[in-house]
Amino acid sequence: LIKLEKIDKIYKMGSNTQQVLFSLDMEINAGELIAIMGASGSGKSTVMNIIGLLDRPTNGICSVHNKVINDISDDELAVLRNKTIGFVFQQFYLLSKFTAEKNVSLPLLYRGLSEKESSIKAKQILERVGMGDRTHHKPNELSGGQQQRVAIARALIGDPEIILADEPTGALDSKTGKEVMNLFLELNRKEKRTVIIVTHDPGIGDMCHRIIKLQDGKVIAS
Amino acid sequence: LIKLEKIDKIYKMGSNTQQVLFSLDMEINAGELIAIMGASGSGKSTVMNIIGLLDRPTNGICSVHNKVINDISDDELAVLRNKTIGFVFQQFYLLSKFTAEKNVSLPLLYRGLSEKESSIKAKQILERVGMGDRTHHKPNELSGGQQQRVAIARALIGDPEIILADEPTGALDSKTGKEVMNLFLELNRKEKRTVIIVTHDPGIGDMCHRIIKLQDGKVIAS
Ligand SMILES: Nc1ncnc2c1ncn2[C@@H]1O[C@H](COP(=O)(O)OP(=O)(O)OP(=O)(O)O)[C@@H](O)[C@H]1O
Ligand SMILES: Nc1ncnc2c1ncn2[C@@H]1O[C@H](COP(=O)(O)OP(=O)(O)OP(=O)(O)O)[C@@H](O)[C@H]1O
Ligand SMILES: [Mg+2]
Ligand SMILES: [Mg+2]
Repeated sequence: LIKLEKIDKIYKMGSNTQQVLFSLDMEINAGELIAIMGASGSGKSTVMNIIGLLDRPTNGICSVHNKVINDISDDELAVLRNKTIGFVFQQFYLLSKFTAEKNVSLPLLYRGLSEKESSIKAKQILERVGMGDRTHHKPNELSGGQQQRVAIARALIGDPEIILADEPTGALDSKTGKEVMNLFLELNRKEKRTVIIVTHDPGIGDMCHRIIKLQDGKVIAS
Repeated sequence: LIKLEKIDKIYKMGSNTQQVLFSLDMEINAGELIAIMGASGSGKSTVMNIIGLLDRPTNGICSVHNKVINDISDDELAVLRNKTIGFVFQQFYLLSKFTAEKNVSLPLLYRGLSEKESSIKAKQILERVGMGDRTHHKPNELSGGQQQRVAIARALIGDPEIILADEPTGALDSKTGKEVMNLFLELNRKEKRTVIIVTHDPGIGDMCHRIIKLQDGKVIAS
């Protein structure tokens, strides 16, 4: 489904460069539940941004559904991304001026659903992550773990084929974290979504089909 | 050292109110190493902001060193806070226009230390949290866990009497998380700092003198 071949990522910093990914290879098959683990700074979010079509590699080839996507335009990339991928960001990136409900319903409004329909679906998915009683709060009126759950709801509302979650339980207590993992497990097993989770929690790794380990920008186990 | 008595926190939301803390009592003694645990949304960050003199309760009495501080002015509160408390925020709150080193050295510059001296101390503490090779990066050029460690360094650089850390290992892999905990343990045992850590990690709770458990805005165990 997604294939990364010999991927480099190199940032320019003034007159210096910082290489972050080194000839990285990775294959994700449809319907897999995968954990990506590795030390802080090892390149997990960087890889996720490339898999999630939010960033382009400096070198190497990305393919989605066997179609090479390195050379498609930014607009085409955005269309493919919005259609296929739901992304839970490590930093949430909720819109501060909007309520939880509005934040979650936005992807559906963009697809042309009515306000009424989007709002109903948004409330449903917020209920599912235990946020049913806080739909009218803005992000700064929510706890860290509540904001994380709103970000999860927003990623899932468009029924994406591929779910990318960057440390989705980092701010959650273990009970709430388990509920979120059960939701991802259900989406994978019952609805056949491809789910890729960056996590520091070995317990989550154990629930997945396989664990891809990163170290210093390279895959050391798959 | 810090005493909270019958603390309420009530937010106004339009024409409604949201009560978040309910007649909460808490006592922190000098030199203690304390974990605060509880479900997402239970009030941990709210309590930390009151202990950290960043927020005032709606009702109830706060005392620091046996001096009631409810009625002191905002300026006096700020002076007391900057002198006594180092705060690692759940959302980090790093300044996006400055490098890691500048972010960490700012508290010392405010105290009147020279640029040279502040920069040396900042680099030392950044080295201590494993960030010695990234001091010139801005926050958006750092991974989530790297930003968290810069926030930790900034909280510690002023040698505060009281260290408040709101989920300081949430974005860290277990090895880096252990290194951070060892740093807090050392500050508590060798330097006698009072350390209060909000955490979802029972492993961290076990390392502390005691665990204060919150549920729905109340203390249920201490
Ligand atoms: N814009 C940038 N310029 C320079 N270096 C960068 C930039 N963005 C990220 N980096 C570096 O890339 C490396 C990998 O970052 P990444 O965010 O992928 O790590 P991570 O594995 O997700 O870490 P964490 O577990 O802490 O979230 C880090 O060492 C970081 O300093
Ligand atoms: N400005 C606000 N207006 C209304 N409600 C608020 C506001 N700020 C916080 N809350 C509510 O206060 C409650 C407690 O929030 P707090 O941030 O203290 O939780 P927490 O225990 O730190 O959770 P987490 O583990 O998710 O970080 C939450 O239910 C939240 O919705
Ligand atoms: Mg990351
Ligand atoms: Mg919190």
